[in-house]
Amino acid sequence: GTRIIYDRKFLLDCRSSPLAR
Amino acid sequence: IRRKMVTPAAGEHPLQYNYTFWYSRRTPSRPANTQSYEQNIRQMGTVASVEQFWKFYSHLVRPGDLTGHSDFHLFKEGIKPMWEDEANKNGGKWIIRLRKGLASRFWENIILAMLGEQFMVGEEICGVVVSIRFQEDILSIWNKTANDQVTTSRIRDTLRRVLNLPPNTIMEYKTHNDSLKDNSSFRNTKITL
Repeated sequence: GTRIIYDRKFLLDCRSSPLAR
Repeated sequence: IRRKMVTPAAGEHPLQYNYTFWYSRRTPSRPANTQSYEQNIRQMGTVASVEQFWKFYSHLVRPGDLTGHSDFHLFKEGIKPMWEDEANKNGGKWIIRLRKGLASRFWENIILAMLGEQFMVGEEICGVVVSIRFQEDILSIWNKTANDQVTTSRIRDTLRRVLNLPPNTIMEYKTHNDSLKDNSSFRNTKITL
């Protein structure tokens, strides 16, 4: 199967999403 | 106990695995036998997406601000952060000793690497731990198969990269079987430079 890979920058960018608050 | 299944909500970015946060704290005078360890470990919450992770993590105390003998654990859902768990019993961990003041930054970096599937070792990663102690703090990453050298070397090399460790950093590996035998997490490790 495929693996869900995220790099550090993407993960850090998600932190400011309204969904993450 | 039945728990509500945790799933990503609409618009969220799913993680490859769900992860559960645990917290443990020990009174130094009390012996660290299995029973007292199990009694002192507390499940805090499970996350299934990047956004759920940040929501949870942002409300946690930073490990560097914890006092005394305490640990944060982030493990794949269904794996207890105990040597005896089915997923851990043939496993072991890499240990990195940190001088005081570094724990919060390194903890965040190792978590992001695990959640983002940066280790490329299939199903091998079980979880990560930050252990706050009096003289130093300790970061560990647990994997399923201690005698799989290809896997353990790849984890070590990925750790060096994602934590940006200086080349002379001492890396120590300890099997959970050895930890069970000497009832200690961080003594008598195998040291690699």
